Amino acid sequence: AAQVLVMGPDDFIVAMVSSLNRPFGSGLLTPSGILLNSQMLDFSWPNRTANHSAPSLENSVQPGKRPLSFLLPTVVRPAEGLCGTYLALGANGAARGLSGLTQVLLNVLTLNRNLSDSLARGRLHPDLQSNLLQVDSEFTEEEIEFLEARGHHVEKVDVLSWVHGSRRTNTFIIGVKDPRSPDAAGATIL
Amino acid sequence: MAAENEASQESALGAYSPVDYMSITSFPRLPEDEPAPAAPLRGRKDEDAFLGDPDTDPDSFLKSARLQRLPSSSSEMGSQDGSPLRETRKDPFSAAAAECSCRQDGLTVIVTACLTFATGVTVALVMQIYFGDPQIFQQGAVVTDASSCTALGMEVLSKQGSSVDAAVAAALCLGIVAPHSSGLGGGGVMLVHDIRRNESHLIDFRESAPGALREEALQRSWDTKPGLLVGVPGMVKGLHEAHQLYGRLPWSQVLAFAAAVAQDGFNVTHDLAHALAEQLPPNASDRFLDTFLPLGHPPLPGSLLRRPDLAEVLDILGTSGPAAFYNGGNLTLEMVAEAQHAGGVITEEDFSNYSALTEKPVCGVYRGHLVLSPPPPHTGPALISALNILEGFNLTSLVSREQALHWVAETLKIALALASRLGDPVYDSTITESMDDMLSKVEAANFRGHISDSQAAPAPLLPVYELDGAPT
Repeated sequence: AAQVLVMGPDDFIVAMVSSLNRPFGSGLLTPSGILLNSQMLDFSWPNRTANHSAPSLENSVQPGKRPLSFLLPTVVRPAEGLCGTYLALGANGAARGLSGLTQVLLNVLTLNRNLSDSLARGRLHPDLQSNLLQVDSEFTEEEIEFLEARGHHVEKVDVLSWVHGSRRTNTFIIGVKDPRSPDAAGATIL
Repeated sequence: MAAENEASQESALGAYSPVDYMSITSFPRLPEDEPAPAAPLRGRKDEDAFLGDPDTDPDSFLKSARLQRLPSSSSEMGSQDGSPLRETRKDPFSAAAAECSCRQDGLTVIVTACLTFATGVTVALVMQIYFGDPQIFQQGAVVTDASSCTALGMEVLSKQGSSVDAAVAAALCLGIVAPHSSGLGGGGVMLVHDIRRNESHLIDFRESAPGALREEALQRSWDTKPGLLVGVPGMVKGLHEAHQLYGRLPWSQVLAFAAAVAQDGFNVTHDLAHALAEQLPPNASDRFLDTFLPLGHPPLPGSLLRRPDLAEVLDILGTSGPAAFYNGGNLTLEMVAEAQHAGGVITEEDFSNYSALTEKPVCGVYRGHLVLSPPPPHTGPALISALNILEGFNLTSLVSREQALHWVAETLKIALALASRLGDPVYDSTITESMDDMLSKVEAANFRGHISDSQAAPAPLLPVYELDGAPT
């Protein structure tokens, strides 16, 4: 999925996530150069996956229906008043994106870390089908050992998801990319 | 003669002394039948000349002023027998007083004019602040998956485009620079929040299933017929809808920004180079290979790639709007033909029936903050449920990171299981009930009670349905 986050001088926050599903979508390219998506893969139907997980009736294929989506552009603002922290966040990586967003929000709003640090810290994701707890390369061996001691089956992977963000505190605004992404960029007007 | 001179000076000062206007106007009156002074009173010009004479000694000026004030300070005029001054019934300064009156009127006019002008200017400035375009370029930020698209978003902001203008241009740019992850043939979701009004809108342009798509067909041959996987693309209608609601620059201008990127070319990103080297679609067509591997092999990061074909499409969309994409024109026919040729069932009617949805996001309060996220079929409610569960743990900087990670892992297992129950609420009314449960703090406390501080749950607390079976 591709992410766009904007906090403009007009006091609007825009968070957008778009997708073609698989890389290059269906791989079908029209003569005009439009790549067609493969989004119907996000529906659920019996015997689709090797792990034979139960299909979701709520997410079954029906004409005109939109499939389940983990595209989660997220905005945070103070619950009361105007003063405080505003956030715009986006994530890729499907279900791993939900895990990533949760942990970034926790870092910023609970542990009071700055946005750059919050995006950079290691993240985990429980893969429910395999019952493995995936952790990214930022995790230390001590952390992995602790989790294993608690009964988690840990699998280390390079990257789980990219979470980008923008933060506004009163009139100070900053845009920050996930350091795991080689090409993303955040720019701020000072 | 001296008295005449003094009277002459007195009249001059009486009218124009800056010392005390009220004192001077209470000077003793001269008799009506007073003989005309040998030296005539100075005319206005003479007086001006006197006052304005740079050679006049300022000390003598002040001295004479003091002298003239002395009689007026006496309360008993008759006791001043030796005084040359006599009571009079006619104000010798009547002409001057009338002049003063005129001058008072003039002053009133001037003051009134100044106040009116100042009020007008103030009102105009206040209206400009609230209703006009910002005159000072304030702060802002743009983040995207590609630096060139971030720069484009910043450029749109610098040209007084709205935040949504910048987002639309940047999103179209990503469709050119990152074709492995998004594009005109895809879909997405945009969340727009107005800080001042505390209003949010979610524009959902997720792809929808073609009218003729059946589960059996997908079950049978989804992996051999890529055309079956194609949903009705929502990108163009969604971005256009967002622009209609919040755009400031003309639609054609916003699209022209992105068209220029496609026309002029861009540097291949590391991510695109990697995808072209290792994640090519199975049975990629010659057209695909010619477009993305023009030299016969994957491009290196940083090499220039141009997309004049997409520039032309964006020009058409800029001129004709989304109708060119959805209403049976050449673009629609091409997409339908391409998908059907690959086993798909999408039709022109599917395109013309498509509409982007504008709705309200779901929200939850987490530690004094309002968290806004997309409603089903997106999994925003599961995200808020995870936060609600975590809110009840004693998560502070004093708690060890390892303990916090354990709580987070257990919470996410529940949240992901909840997410697997979601789908399109238009087709299943129970999803709205599931969503309400997920947003409930009471339900979150119930889930939290099942999480052990020291042990991972041996089995999922909730039934888990299929989640993202295919890589995205």
